[in-house]
Amino acid sequence: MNIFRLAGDMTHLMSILVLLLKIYATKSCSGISLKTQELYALVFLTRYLDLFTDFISVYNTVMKLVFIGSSLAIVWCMRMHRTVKRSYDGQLDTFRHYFLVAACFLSALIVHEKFTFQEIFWAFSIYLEAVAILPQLVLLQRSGNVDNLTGQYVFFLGAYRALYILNWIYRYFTEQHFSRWIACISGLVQTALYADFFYYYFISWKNNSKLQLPA
Amino acid sequence: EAEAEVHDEL
Repeated sequence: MNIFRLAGDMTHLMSILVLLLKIYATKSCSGISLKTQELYALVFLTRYLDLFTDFISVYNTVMKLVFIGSSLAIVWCMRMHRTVKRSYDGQLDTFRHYFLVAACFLSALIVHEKFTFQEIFWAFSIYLEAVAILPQLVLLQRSGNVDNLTGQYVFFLGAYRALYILNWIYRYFTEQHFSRWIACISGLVQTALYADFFYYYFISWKNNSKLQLPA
Repeated sequence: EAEAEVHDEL
């Protein structure tokens, strides 16, 4: 474990806490893409298949349970909770995310570390996480003004993978045979997808104005 | 046969 990875995990946790705060405090999920939440639940479920077979550390296991539990709770809440689901922007959240799932699964069948059930699903989860934010970014562009908590949620979600890139650079220089090309390249693509969001988020922070994504 | 290393990252 290094400071970059710990910071990355804490930033990721922060993004989830901000999202939970928004939904529970405002009893609303307006501006949140249910499809992105479903993709993230799938990412965690397919990435942590080794939850009960490989014990790394208490921290690792606890964080995996937190990520799986919170993502499923958010999907459940947006689908089933009487008050929350009424505020879901279903007519704006129309990204065809099943194509993302299919494309990522096909890619995982072609590019993976080892042709085993667990490794293919791990690669699938890495590719899917890289594109999982797309429905959310599309929804933000369509829904015009973005409320603070939603903006912070997306910001922390993007920042965590950028910190992971620093972690991979650090591990590359400090560990002999460290090679995580699948995660590294996918992480670069994932962070690049946030580039324009980060730009508008910075502008809104600098001018102390409402976050506006151009349509 | 390089055994697939355990993924120690989240």
